[in-house]
Order: sequence, then structure tokens, then C-alpha cells
Amino acid sequence: TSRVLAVVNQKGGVGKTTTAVNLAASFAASERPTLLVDLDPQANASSAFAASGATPQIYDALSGNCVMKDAVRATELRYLHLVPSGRDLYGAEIELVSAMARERCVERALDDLRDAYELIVIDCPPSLGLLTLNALTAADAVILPMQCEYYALEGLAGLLETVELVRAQLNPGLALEGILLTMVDLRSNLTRQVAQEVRDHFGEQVFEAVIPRNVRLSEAPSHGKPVLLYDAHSKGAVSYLQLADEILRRTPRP
Amino acid sequence: TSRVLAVVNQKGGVGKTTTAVNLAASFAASERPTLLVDLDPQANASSAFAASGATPQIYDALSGNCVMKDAVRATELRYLHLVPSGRDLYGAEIELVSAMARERCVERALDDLRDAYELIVIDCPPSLGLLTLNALTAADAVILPMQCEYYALEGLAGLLETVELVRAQLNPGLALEGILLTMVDLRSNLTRQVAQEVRDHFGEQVFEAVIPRNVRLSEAPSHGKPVLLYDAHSKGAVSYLQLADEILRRTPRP
Ligand SMILES: Nc1ncnc2c1ncn2[C@@H]1O[C@H](COP(=O)(O)OP(=O)(O)OP(=O)(O)O)[C@@H](O)[C@H]1O
Ligand SMILES: Nc1ncnc2c1ncn2[C@@H]1O[C@H](COP(=O)(O)OP(=O)(O)OP(=O)(O)O)[C@@H](O)[C@H]1O
Ligand SMILES: [Mg+2]
Ligand SMILES: [Mg+2]
Repeated sequence: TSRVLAVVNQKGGVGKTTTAVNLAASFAASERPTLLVDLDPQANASSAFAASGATPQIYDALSGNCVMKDAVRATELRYLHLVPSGRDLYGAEIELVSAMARERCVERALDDLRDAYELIVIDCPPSLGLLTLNALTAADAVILPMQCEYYALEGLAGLLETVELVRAQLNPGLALEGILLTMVDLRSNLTRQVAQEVRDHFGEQVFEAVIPRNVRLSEAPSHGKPVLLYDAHSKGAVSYLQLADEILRRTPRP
Repeated sequence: TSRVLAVVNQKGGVGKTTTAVNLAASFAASERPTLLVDLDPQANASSAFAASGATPQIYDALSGNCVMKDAVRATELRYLHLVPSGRDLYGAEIELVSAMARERCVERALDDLRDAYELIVIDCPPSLGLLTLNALTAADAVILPMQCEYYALEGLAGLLETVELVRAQLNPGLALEGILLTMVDLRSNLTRQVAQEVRDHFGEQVFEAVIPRNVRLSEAPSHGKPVLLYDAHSKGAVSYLQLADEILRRTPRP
């Protein structure tokens, strides 16, 4: 069976999609069969593989028009598959409100895929609505990307409370895989101060791997490729390979 | 009566809160009575004034526990008042789904305040859910902050469609005040390319004022002040004053 990792933070623009895309690509580079699930109606993780709005997409699987397996598509990386999303998913949040067991739609939809992959990575929208709640309920562990800025720091405590709430009420096995410092620019006082505060507060829960601010990470999606295929020697690509190694070292091979 | 400006973009981290806070402060600096409304449960605009989670807050006014006037509080700037938000607002999105005239709650709540202010600025969450829909329905015009990056550019067309949809179905008077280029770093090729593309496509609809990447803008909230009170001579402060001037030049004084 596979390990499901949800990439979550209600704060916008902290590097959720960049982390989901490039971490999944790094797992695939180590020949671990990986599935990337785009659960954000913005469909940025899909457009990182030039597949935004492709059909069938995750909305079709969640609304019962098809099974999740039908929405899976290959990518340029042999060991990486993708379930794309698109604008249809905007309606899912409201439709889910009145659905039965509304927090478990994603978990149920992923059931018949878990044996086909070693790792499943879910990219989430910047909110704590039903889509993110579904990802947290389906996940074995959660990765929290965190920009070293004041607003992002303020939101961290609330985010951890939400993870705790989901663990208590919906998914007792939900673990914190780690807090990931992203877009780190050590020349900035603010970044250094916030990074220090996060490490002081959360110690071991912060990944050793740190993602530097690196323009190649923001250029890669416009070429429809993860940074590994766009510029494998860039600081961005190397830092996500380090993150994948750190996670795989902890995860016993199935 | 006042002019209501909604600051909207479902893409996260593009500078919505930074724009709402510093534009409202710049209006107040020109002695125009201004109200800043925080409609994001993250409450970042509130924490920019050290008022995150203060009560009564916007949730209390929307759910009928008090009138909006009771939730208004003063700030360090004489001509700037704030309606704060907090975690309670996370529940509003789901509660609104089944409310009567659910898109007009904010519009109705603001009715008795419109004569007290010349400008009302609404900060929105990074989503196209009911809170953002309420802001678009209550607004006279919308400001779209846009980071010059690939994902932000991809989302712009969808955002403009949503504005068009609201104009057609809920708020015929909704105008586009302008697209604002934020966090602009002209040393980056990607930024220059995206900025050029936006200006080519949208011409006059893009503000002349451009907000540069400026660390003073991200430091100010940790001091509980808009950048105007934190470092009035910084490039960030100057650029928001220019934006305010550009908007005020177009708006006839009441
Ligand atoms: N380490 C980095 N260095 C430079 N740019 C980055 C880095 N990480 C992300 N970016 C860029 O910053 C922007 C925000 O990142 P991203 O879209 O991944 O965040 P997000 O949390 O997924 O946003 P949203 O909340 O909208 O889903 C994107 O334009 C992305 O290309
Ligand atoms: N021009 C700028 N220069 C430098 N930093 C900036 C600038 N504008 C915003 N920031 C910083 O970038 C981060 C994102 O900005 P902000 O929070 O205003 O975006 P947002 O669109 O409101 O995010 P969300 O989608 O979470 O509501 C914040 O940490 C902010 O301090
Ligand atoms: Mg994203
Ligand atoms: Mg904001």
C-alpha cells in the first residue's frame, strides 16, 4: 500500500504547489512509483505538467462520473503519474457541503489506487475548506510549506490546530511529516529571524532540507516541466532531491 | 456615499492584504475617511494593525450578533477605521451556503456605513468562494493584485471571467478599477516577461503605479503598522501613495 502525503497551508503563495510538484518528481527520480493528485481548482500542479483542465479530471472522480483510475495520466517521468484538476473543481466545495461523509470523498476515491503507487502526494488549495479537509482525512502525513514571513508565521499555530482537530475527529493516524522552510533568502533579516523562531518552537518537526529562493523554480512551470527536467543542477532542484531523500530515509520501503 | 473597492485574486500570496492595508492607509494619509474591511479568516489585514481576532469582528456582523458599526474600530491613523476578522469567519463560508440571498450579506451589512466613509477597501481570502463573491457583489470596483509569475498569470483570465459573471448576475455596476503589478523585481527575466505580457494584453486596465519587491513591506506587519508609519520613505510606501493618487485622481470628490 502507499503512503499518502498532503501538502497543506491555508496561507497563500507559500510554495505548496512548487513543493508537491517537485517533491513528487524527486520521488519518481528515485524510481518510487508516485502519484501526484491536484486538489486545487486553480490547477497549478496540473499546469506544471501542461495538463491544466485536462479531462477526465479529479472533479469527475469525486462527483462519480468516473473512477479515479480513469483520471490518472502519465507524465514525462516514467515513475510519476498525475490526476489533473480544473475549473470544475470550484463547484465541488459547495456540492460537498451536503454530501454523505463529505470529508471522506477523496479517501474513498483513492482506495483502488493505493496498491499501484508507493507514494501519493496531494496539492491543496489555500484554504481550510472541504477540499483541504478531504486531503487531511485521506493522508497518512502532512507537509506544511512555510514562507519565512510574518503573516505565514502567524498562521502556523492555527494550521497545526486544524491538523490536530482532524487527527482527533476524522483521521487518528494523521502524522506531521514536517514543516518545510521555503523561499529562504538568508540575506534578509526577516527571513533569518522567522526561520530561527520556527526552529526554536518546532525543533525536530522542521525538515533539515531547506528550499532556497531560486528563480529556476518559478521558471520551470512555464515550460511545463518540474525543475528536475528544466534545470537539474539548480539550487531548487537539488533542495527538493534532498527533501525527498530525507523523507524516504524515514519511510521503510514497502 | 462611499466608493467600495474589493481587493481580489484567488491566487495565493500575490499581495492582496499588503495592497488593501497600505492603499487604505494611503487614502487616510490624504485625509479621505476610509474603512478597511477584513473578509479573510486568516485575519492578516487585522494583524497588520495588531487587531487579529479582536471582537466584535466581521463574523459577528455577518451572523447577526451585532451591526457592522459595532465592529468598527479606530487605528493609529485618524482617517482610517478597521473591521477586523478572526478564526470565527472560517465557519461563515459553510454557513452562508444555505442563507437567504447569500451573496448579499456583506452588501447589506455595509449599507448603514456607506455615508460615514469616502472609501471602503475589502481584503479577500485566496479563493472564489462565498466570502469573495460577497465582496464582489458589495463592491463598486475591483482591484486585482498580480505577481509577475507564471501561475499568477495563468489564473488571471479565470479571475476576469468570474468578475464578468458577477457583473452579469449579481452586480451590474461592478467595474475593474485596475490590475496592479506587485512584488516587481526588474532584475528577473520572468518578471519582465510576465509584466510585458500583462501590459500588452490589458493595456489601460493596468495601473501605472507598480509595487516593487521591498522588504519594508513585509517587515511592517510584524510591527503592527502600515508601511507608511513604519518607513514612510521606503520604495514600498511611496509606491502605495502613488497608487492612491492614481485612484483618487479618477474618483470625483463626493
Ligand atoms: N523556492 C522558490 N523560489 C522562487 N520562487 C518560488 C519558490 N517556490 C515557489 N516559488 C514561486 O512563488 C509563487 C508561489 O508559489 P506556489 O504557487 O507554489 O505557492 P502555493 O502555496 O501553491 O500558492 P497557492 O496558495 O496559490 O496555492 C509561484 O509563482 C512559484 O513559482
Ligand atoms: N511588494 C512586496 N515586497 C516584498 N514583500 C511583499 C510585497 N508584497 C507582499 N509581500 C509579502 O509577501 C507575502 C504575501 O503577501 P500578502 O500576504 O499580502 O499576499 P495575499 O495575496 O494577501 O496572500 P493570501 O493569498 O494568503 O491572502 C507577505 O508575507 C507579504 O509581507
Ligand atoms: Mg498552489
Ligand atoms: Mg491576504
